[in-house]
Amino acid sequence: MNIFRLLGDLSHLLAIIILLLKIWKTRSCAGISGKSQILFAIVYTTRYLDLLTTYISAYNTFMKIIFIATSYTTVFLMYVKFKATYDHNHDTFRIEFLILPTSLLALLINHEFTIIEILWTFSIYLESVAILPQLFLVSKTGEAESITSHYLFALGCYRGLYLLNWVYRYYAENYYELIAIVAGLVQTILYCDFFYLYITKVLKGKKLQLPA
Amino acid sequence: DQDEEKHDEL
Repeated sequence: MNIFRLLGDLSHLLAIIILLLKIWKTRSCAGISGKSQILFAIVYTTRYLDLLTTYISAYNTFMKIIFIATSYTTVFLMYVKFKATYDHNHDTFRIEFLILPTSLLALLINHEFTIIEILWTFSIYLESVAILPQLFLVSKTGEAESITSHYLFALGCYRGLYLLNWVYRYYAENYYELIAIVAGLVQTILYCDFFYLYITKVLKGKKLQLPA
Repeated sequence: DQDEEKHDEL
């Protein structure tokens, strides 16, 4: 465990807490893409199947359970409890366009042709694009509430920090994991445009509004 | 081993 990895995990946790608090306090999930949240639930379910087979550490087990549990909680809040506030008219990204190609890619490019390994690889590929429905929703409505922007920023920082973790591990431990590095790079690049808007607008107290 | 290290990442 190095500092980048720890900060990455904490930033990920922070993103989830911000999102859950936003939904709970405002009793509304307006502006949040349920499709992205479903994709994240799929990502954590398929990635953390190793909870059943491999024990790493108490920290590892705890975080994995938290990520799985909170992703299902978010989906439940959006599709059941606060269903009436869900922005389904704008949340129209077709998730099969992400699930099918990433499944295929996981079958083709993986380290080992076993179920658990293919599901792990699929989860890495899917995670790298899972935010697209959310970014699509923001671009469709042309704006995002500040709290949604903070959520997206924390979530983007998480993968960015994981990249630094990979750079560190490469130099310090001579260890690298190419699939995770490339997917993490793609994921971070997808956030770049958003990061730019966040820094130039939201941090200066303005609402995130896309240029018309 | 490699496999264990990989599953340590979240």
